[in-house]
Parts: sequence; structure tokens; C-alpha cells
Amino acid sequence: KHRQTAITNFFPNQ
Amino acid sequence: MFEARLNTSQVLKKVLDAIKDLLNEATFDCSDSGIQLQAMDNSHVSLVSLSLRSDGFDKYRCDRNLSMGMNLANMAKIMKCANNDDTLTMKAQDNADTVTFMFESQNQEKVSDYEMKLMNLDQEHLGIPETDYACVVRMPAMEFARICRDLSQFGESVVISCTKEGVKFSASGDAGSANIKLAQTSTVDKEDESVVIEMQEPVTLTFACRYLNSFTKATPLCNQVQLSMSADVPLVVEYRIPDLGHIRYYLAPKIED
Repeated sequence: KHRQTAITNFFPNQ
Repeated sequence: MFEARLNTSQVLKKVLDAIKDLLNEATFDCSDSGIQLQAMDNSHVSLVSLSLRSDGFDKYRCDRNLSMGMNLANMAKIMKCANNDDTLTMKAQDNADTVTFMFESQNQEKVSDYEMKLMNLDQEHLGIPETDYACVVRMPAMEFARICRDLSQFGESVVISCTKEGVKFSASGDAGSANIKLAQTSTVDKEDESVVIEMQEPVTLTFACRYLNSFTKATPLCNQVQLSMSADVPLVVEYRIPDLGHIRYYLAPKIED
């Protein structure tokens, strides 16, 4: 029931 | 030109061991202030951020900023050729497409050099926001490694719950469930063995075991590890590299659907 999120969801691409 | 020397090769061997599980290749960005590396793992779930300060090297020179893309498996082949107590010098010319690793034995009687081709890597640089974390836990690095190893037998995920009283690590699966609670240590005389919790708000987060286990490859670098957590944001696992810098791993949480 848990879904893995991506690191790019949290940190903006510069 | 770029030149960086460490009196023992051991520390760079340990740094490489700490990142090569997660990364196949990475760009080492060299400047006057030191060497920085930021890279995501292949599945873009975690981010490695390495910082080695120029003043932590026994000799350091970087005339122009230089980005060196390296295949870490090839770098590991080279680092394997160094004895732990060999002096290590990394050298590159400006705009070069190779880097040279030179190892010198303690008695200076053996000198080896290895030249490695550099790679042009597509660099995605992520902005890591400055954050005050709800919970910061400092604990023995060996203990954290042990907990990650033990819990990964029981499930793919670890739930970390942090309160003022302590920090709890849990996993569950077909074989059953496991809970490990660590209380804040009361004595302060053995700093390396202490568990310290700074909590603004309690936090419970779920993370994939396999990444945590990869992060613990940095355990030989430092006696203590620091875990920083806030609700619904990536966990930060930080290992300080004494007198040289730090390695930080960021891990995206698993969230309930």
C-alpha cells in the first residue's frame, strides 16, 4: 500500500 | 591544472566504497574550494552529495574549475591497486580527457601511476532546499548499519518513528515483524556511542531498505551517523569524513496510496 516517490519530486532540477 | 594529494589512500577508498553501490558513474566537480559530487541513483529515488574540502587535502591545487566524469567501477579497479597507507595524488591538466592517480609507498620506493579516461556525463543538478528538520538523530554508525541489515530480512521497507523518548525502526513481512527501539543515551562520556535526539515534532516515515543498506557502505568513514527527518520529505543520512568533508544521502520516502 506504500508507493515509492522519486527524489526529483522534492528537489527541483537546476 | 588540478592536483590533490592525500597522505593515505585509505580515505578515498572508503569514499569510493560508500558511493559505488548506488552510482555507476559520477562527475567530480573540482574548484578552488574542493571537490563536490552530486548524483542520483539509476532509479532516481536517492541522491548522493559528497563534499571534500580543499583544506582537508595534504596538497591541493585547482587553477580552473574542472568537471571530471568518472566510471566508478574503473576508478575502483585503480583504487584497489593502492595500499591503504600509500600517498595518493590525483592529477589532471585543464580541459584534459584523462585523470591520473599516483600512489607512492611510505618509503617512496614504489611509485605507480594509473591513467583513466574521463567521461562526458549528462549532469542533472538538483537544488536541495535548506530545511529545518522535525527530528535529528545522531547514533553510532555501526548500530545503524546493523539495524538496517537486520530489518531488511523482514521486509522491503523500514518504518522510522522518532519521538522525544527515542527512535523506533520497524519492518514486517511474510516471516513476521521486527521492532528495534533505541532510547536517547543518558551518559555523555562516550560521545561515539551516544544516541542523541533533537525533536521539534514527532515523525513517522517509511523508506526502502535496500537504499538504506547502500548508504551504510559509508560506515567505515565515521563513528556516528546523523539522520534528519521531516514529514513527507526525503530523509538525510549524513556521515562526516573527519577533517575532510561529508557524504550525505537523500532518500525519497514511500508514501501511502
